[in-house]
Amino acid sequence: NSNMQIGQGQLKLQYNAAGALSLYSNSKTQVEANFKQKYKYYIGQDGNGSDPQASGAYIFRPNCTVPIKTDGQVPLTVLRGSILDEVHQQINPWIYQINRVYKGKDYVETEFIVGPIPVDDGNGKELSTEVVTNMATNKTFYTDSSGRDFIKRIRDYRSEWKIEVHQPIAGNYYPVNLGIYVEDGSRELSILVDRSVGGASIKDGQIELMLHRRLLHDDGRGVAEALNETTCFDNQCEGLVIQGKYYLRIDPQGEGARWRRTFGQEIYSPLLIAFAEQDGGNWV
Amino acid sequence: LTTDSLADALALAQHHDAVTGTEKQHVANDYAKRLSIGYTQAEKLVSSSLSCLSQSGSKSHCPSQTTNFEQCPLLNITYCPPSEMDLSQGKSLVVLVYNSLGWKREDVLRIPVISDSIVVHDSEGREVESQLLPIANASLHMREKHVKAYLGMLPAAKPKFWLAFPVSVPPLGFNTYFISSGKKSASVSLMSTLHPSQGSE
Repeated sequence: NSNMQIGQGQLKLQYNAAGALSLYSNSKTQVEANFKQKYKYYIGQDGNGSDPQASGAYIFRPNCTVPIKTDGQVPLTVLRGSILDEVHQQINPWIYQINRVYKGKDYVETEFIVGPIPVDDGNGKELSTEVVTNMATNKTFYTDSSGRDFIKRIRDYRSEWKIEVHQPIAGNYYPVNLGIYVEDGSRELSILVDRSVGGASIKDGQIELMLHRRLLHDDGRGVAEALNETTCFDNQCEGLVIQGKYYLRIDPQGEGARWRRTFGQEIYSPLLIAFAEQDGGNWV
Repeated sequence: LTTDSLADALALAQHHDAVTGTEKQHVANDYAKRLSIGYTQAEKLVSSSLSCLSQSGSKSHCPSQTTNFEQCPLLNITYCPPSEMDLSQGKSLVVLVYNSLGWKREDVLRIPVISDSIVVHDSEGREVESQLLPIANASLHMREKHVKAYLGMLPAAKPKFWLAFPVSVPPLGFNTYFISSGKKSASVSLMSTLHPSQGSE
């Protein structure tokens, strides 16, 4: 019935009694932030009824949002050791998450295993993970452009023309190839990704990333098939399971850029590991 | 040995449909197959290069060196045959870590292993701190399904732990580490399952 803390070094994560991530703190940078990590999915528009545009490979057209509630339901498996701590959570039958905090590192690593996305209810789904803080970010967030400079994005606004937003979610989604960040004048919340995803800040202090999509209708823009990939085992096919990581860090204002550039490069060029066998203890 | 197949596969994958994921599924499968063929060919070239780089003494014999370095492209599904070998017969596993960036890097490696009695040494014979983490059932489940589909059968040995240990690698260089059977030098992670209470928030 009390809070639980993980992290052997300067970075600590706190989970509350309901099993939800609640606090991020770094004793070196003196950064402390209330913090939540959640999942939700958007039901893909099917192209029937008043809106003929279906959600598909080219088009993100959410019909409605379904939060995936976990508080007080998901047991946490915690592994603690001298090098890293990790927290495992089976969020629901098709979402598994591991949070890792390394002793000598200043970021949180989140590994996600998502799928097969169930579609037996007839609904295509587009799954997003959310990080929610209390930062006052004034509708503004930054996304990279193919790994180049981060560009300022403002919700429901374009700098070069007057936009009338009819799609409050999709109209504010941007490609994320390296990362996305928000700032509130005193802190920066940065998330770096290991693959290209869609991302947005739909509310102040919040960042969301779309991790996986499985849709049942063609969007009519050229590909001529639904985005519904399957993998087959023993002649039985099921929706694709994806596995990846994202990395999160909160810095004092102005100090996040260096990490986004250097660590971003390390994600893109991971250490190459090769193995060989050797008899006895004759060190090469 | 060349990287021509990898170059071809990467060139094809620059198509706008490949970049954005708007290709048909059978085309995506073709891209994946070509990338896999390219990677497999390049891996042989890299293995040969690493063998030369890591050879102590004269480099003049390099083309004839036979140290066979393998990679583990299926680590994402917890499948790594070289690291899943039985170390109890006095053999050790050489782990070569190459850094392609121009600055020194310190990172934590994770590889699947079978035994819980393991010790890691660096290239000068000093013991390196290491940690064993039980492999999650979700990861093992994914491994079993994919490996069975990939090999047509399941390998006899099944890894039980991730072995995590810190590595330090110079800019554009490499370092080697040695994993052998030991007297439980790697610390096993303390594992606990917590059942959150409802409504306390």
